[in-house]
Amino acid sequence: DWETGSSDLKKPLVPASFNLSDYFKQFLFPQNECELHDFRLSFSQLKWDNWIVAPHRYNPRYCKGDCPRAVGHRYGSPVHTMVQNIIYEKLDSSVPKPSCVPAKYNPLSVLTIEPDGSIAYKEYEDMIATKCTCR
Amino acid sequence: SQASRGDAHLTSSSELESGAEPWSLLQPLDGRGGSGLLSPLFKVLYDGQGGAPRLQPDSRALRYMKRLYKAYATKEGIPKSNRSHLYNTVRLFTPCAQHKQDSGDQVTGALPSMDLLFSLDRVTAVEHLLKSVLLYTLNNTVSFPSTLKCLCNLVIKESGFSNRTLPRAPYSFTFNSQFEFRKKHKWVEVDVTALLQPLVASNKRSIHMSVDFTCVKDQLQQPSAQDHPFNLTLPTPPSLLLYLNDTSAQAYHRWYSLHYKRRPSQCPHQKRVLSAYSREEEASGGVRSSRHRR
Repeated sequence: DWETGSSDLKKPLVPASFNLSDYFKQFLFPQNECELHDFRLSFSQLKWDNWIVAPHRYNPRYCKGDCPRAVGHRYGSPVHTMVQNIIYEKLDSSVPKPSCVPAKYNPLSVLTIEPDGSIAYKEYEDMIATKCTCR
Repeated sequence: SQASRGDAHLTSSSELESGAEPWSLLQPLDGRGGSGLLSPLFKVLYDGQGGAPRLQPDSRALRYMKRLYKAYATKEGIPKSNRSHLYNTVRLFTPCAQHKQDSGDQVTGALPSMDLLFSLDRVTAVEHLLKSVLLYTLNNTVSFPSTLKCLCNLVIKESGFSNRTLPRAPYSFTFNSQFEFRKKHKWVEVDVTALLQPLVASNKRSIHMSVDFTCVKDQLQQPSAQDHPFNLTLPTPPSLLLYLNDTSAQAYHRWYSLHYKRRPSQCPHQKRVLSAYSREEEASGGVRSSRHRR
């Protein structure tokens, strides 16, 4: 085998233009990984500024991106997430891959004019995403 | 389950017969049309329209509430964490009807009494009253000595209370509520919590009251030449401010978020942790108090 092996050895292992770090990156950090994104809106865009007096700008943020295959503890994901990924990859691709969704939120204070002309200051739970997870 | 879906189908068909908008069936069933943001959000999702047309509020009231908003929330709208009180809702009502009963008496300092009717339709069954005040706006046309001490007399005009604990109206309630009009203040708050608590708790939909108060100059003040019987006539009827704790799931419960970083609903095993935590807290609390005793 030495002869056949030795001829193989003469072939370059990787194409000259190949970049090793890019090669490993595809395993460690998937492209467009699951993470938090901003979306700044003003209530006048929704034509709600006639009844929502404050805040003027609202950034509810959202989660978007691919979930790594071996998601582990990085996103605070339960083991179930990896099980679901294995089912998707090995057994039945009609079972969806884990999704990138919000895991934690901040509240929002809103000042509104009510239909009867009274004014209300209210604090709502879970109105601004602050952390993403894969589930 | 089939049964509940069947029920839901029944209510939706009966509701539709009554001409209700389909989107309104998505309302949280808190006994009254969903408060605040939810119903307009459902409406937008359903037919793309924003909030219903609204009556325009009083500009002074709106200025007060914007000032309150700046005190309670950041520019991004996040509630400031340096607040200790439990209310997550503040509602300001301007009287839907008012008229002056008499012109008052400048000698005794009695101010003209006002007959006021407030509609509380927007207060939902899940909002519990923690504090309420009558808010007087002072504008610079009001001239009076720098400090006045006042006694407030409130008369609730009519009955119609749903629970027996309240006396038949009209029932009068004389406050010893001492408060001071000071030149530099734009607003004066008269605390009426004790009076309104039972009314709001009994889901009263409107409150009819007459308010008058008698003011005397602050005795500590040295009499000076330009002092003369003051003519304090308040140009505008007061607004009613209700500080409420909204107990619904959508409302932000500050004390809850401070205690437990994550709510049990997000991770069921948390319940065991929570109960262990609370047992441990009681235990340590017990130890602490016994240590105090020692």
